[in-house]
Amino acid sequence: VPMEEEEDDDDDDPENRIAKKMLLEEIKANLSSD
Amino acid sequence: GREGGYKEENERLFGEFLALCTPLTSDHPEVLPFLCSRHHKTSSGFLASAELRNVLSRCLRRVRRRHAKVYVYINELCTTLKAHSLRRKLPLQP
Repeated sequence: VPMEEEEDDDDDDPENRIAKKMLLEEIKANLSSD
Repeated sequence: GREGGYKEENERLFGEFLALCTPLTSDHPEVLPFLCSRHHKTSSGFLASAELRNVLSRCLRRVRRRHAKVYVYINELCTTLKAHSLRRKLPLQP
């Protein structure tokens, strides 16, 4: 069985992904309300 | 206490935070201008507060340590600034 690669959180931190999504949604909402 | 507050120090820390985050957010260059627009809308009292100085110092320290969470710290700062934004008071019509 091949060893699973350890996730490098430098690229793919779940908390970071959620925060990024929230920010981008807020930016989009702000743009559309202008 | 500091009579002038922490305005200048906070501006310096905010500039440092932006400089640190710029290369880390090159995949979404619209994020930092958004953070700046939040900063512009923040009340002057909060911009000169020790509370903001603490938040900025903490965010700077963390982003230096963990580049992978840069958006978490930007989001935290945005939320803090939003909570202290100037509210436009519309005059009530008689």
